[in-house]
Amino acid sequence: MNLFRLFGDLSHLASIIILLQKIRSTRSCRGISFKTQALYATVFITRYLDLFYDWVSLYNFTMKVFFIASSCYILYLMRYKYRPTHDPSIDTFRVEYLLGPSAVLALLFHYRFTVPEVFWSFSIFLEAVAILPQLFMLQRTGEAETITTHYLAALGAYRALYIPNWIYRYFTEDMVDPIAVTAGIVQTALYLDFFYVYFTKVLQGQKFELPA
Amino acid sequence: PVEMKRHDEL
Repeated sequence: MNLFRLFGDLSHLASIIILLQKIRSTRSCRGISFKTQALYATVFITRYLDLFYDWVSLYNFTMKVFFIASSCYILYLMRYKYRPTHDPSIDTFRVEYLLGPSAVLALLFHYRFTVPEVFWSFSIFLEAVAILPQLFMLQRTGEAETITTHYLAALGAYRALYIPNWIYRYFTEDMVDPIAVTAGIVQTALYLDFFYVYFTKVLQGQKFELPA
Repeated sequence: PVEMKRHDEL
């Protein structure tokens, strides 16, 4: 464990807490893509199959359980409790375009050809692009509530912090995880546009609005 | 460098 990874994980944790806070305080899931949230639940469930047979640490175990539980809870909130506040007509990204290629890539690139390992690869590729329905929705509506942008910023920071973590591990532990690194760089790159607007507008006290 | 043998990251 190094500080980059620790702060990355904490940022991930913070993003989920911000999202729950957004839903609770506005009593609405307006502006949140159900599809992205469903993809994240899929990512965690397919990645953490090792929960049942591989013990890493109490930290690792607790985080995995938290990510699976919170992502399912968010789906429940969106699907049932605050259902009327979600507008499916603007959440129109075709998730087949993400699920299909992720499955193909997982079959081509994995560390071992076993069910949990192929699912692990699948979850890595899927996570890299799972934010796209959310960013697509943002692009369509052209604006976002400030708290929603804080959620996205924390999520993006988590991904960004994993990159120095890998560089650090490469030098200190002589370790490299080519699948996670490649997908992680793609994933972080997807946030660049968002970060630009976040830093130049939201952090200057303005509303998140995309130019028309 | 060695490839990651087990998945200890989240």
